Amino acid sequence: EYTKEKKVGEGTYAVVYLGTKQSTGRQIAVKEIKTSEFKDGLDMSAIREVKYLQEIQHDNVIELVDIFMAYDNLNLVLEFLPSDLEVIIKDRSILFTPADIKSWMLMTLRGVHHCHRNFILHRDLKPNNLLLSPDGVIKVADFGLARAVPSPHEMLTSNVVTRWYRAPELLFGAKHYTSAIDIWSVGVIFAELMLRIPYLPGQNDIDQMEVTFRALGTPTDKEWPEVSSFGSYNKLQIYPPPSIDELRKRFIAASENALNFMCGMLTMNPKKRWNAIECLESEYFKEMPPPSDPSEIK
Amino acid sequence: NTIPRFKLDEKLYSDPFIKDLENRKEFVASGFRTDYVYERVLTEAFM
Amino acid sequence: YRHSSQYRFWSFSKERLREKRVNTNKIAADTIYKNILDFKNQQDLTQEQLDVLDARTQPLSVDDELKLINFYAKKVQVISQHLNLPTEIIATSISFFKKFFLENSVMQYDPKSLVHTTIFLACKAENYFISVDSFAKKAKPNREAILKYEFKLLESLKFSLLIHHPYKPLHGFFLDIQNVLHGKVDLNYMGQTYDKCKKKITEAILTDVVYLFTPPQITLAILMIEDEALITKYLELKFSVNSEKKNNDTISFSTLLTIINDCKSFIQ
Repeated sequence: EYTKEKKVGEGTYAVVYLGTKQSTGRQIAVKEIKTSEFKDGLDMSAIREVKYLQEIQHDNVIELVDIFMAYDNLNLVLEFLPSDLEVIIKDRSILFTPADIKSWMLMTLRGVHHCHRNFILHRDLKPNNLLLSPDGVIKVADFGLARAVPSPHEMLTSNVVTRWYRAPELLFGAKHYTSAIDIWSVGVIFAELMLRIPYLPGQNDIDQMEVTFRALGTPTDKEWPEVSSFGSYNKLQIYPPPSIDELRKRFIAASENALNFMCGMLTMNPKKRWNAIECLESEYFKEMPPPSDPSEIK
Repeated sequence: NTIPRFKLDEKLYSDPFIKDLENRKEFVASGFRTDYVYERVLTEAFM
Repeated sequence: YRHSSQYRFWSFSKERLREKRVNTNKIAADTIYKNILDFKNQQDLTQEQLDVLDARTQPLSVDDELKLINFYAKKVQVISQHLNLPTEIIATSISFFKKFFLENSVMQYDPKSLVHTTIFLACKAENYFISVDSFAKKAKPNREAILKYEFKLLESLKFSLLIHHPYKPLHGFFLDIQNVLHGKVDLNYMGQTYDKCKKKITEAILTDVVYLFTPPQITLAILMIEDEALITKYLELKFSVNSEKKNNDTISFSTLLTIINDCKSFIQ
């Protein structure tokens, strides 16, 4: 039923091919999960992708078309998504407007909201995991680090999310974090879309804290109770949070609502950080310009 | 559709287990929220 | 819930469930008959040997299979409890094991060789990762034995690894009962009820109730077994409140009560 015509990528645990679903002629991507290499059987990333994509059907989340075994390999048949936001941000020949950015943010947040209302944390949101369909629709992809919202007493690893998009509570080593970590990542992606360069590019985990707090201010117990109880807090350089003017200067093209929207997602205290619904219902999406029609975006 | 299908009123619940977690330093600092816990188990109940 | 793989792939009527088991058994039996026929054709057996062969090689009946499967499902529970796994992971292990033998016959796969594989995959699926070596150390069989059927298990599960168990609904109803019967329930009593029901859920998931009813229905049935008066009062109040706004998404109280009582008698 499925062909593998062209190899388009190779990761640690999978090889990705372009192919066709024979019965419909639909272009698809086949993620062939390598199995022999892993001494513990099926790789955890593959298990997570299978587990969560099976449960999620949403226009802004990559569709798992089928799964099959072949020659002792597990094959995930996924919808074909030719591009991603990282490509768009980096390619200077592509010009995009605030309306385009608004459209991408709306679709991203709808996909993230759907994961969160199904109590699934994505835990690796970044521009190259936000894929684009041929008609310009954003699809959240790569659930290799996803997990279900834990039971209250469960301990979680803080070593998740690609560094530049990692929320401050993760940088501090938090073990009881919530879906707020995904919202932080979306906030950093928004900033990067406006700047067209990475917003918080730390060289390493320590530098990531430095870069984050220099840009957005070092959190204190005042606005984030108990933040000083984190082990790594005492070694921190204390930076003041940026004034609204400084932010205006940094994000010249952003409207007041856009800045407010960004600050809501980049709120240091995870408990006060906006959740997906607050983001979707924010003034930013109600003010002009309306979000572009995805199929109209060049 | 963001309209919740049920009312969640934290004041009405006495859940010693969750209440205890809510006051622990590492939970407060991590951004732990009791309303998220209640929403999760109530959704699973009413699903 | 209707979008979940649990509803889409693993919800059956009693008739359909029986049909699946008969079908799985028949496929295995046919294979056995065919293998024996081939065996007979390759050997020149005396009539006496043929008679012994026919007498001894009767395939298991569906009910024989079910007894074996339930026996080993109980072992999965005991071994995973022995490994000190969290309640929900024990439940997932049992669910994986039972589903495997809905799709495959014990005459094709020795249930003993699936016990540890189901626990191992359940740990991975629930993000409770134990390396196969440390698992093998704790749980006896060697790593090859544990990994041998991992793929086959995943395929038989139709790649559905997210399972909704009745435990979270129990916590949810524990809260909502306080809301609906506000001030009329004793919290200590509720706490004891909660603990008893949690244990009963772990027993109930060894039965077919998980295929016939949804997790919240199982929870309400178990709560009903524990304290019929309390739960009936709770549901009456809850649904009577809703009855003013008669619209299509209001669950009909009498329908729900019928389902819960069906579930209750099934579990009992």
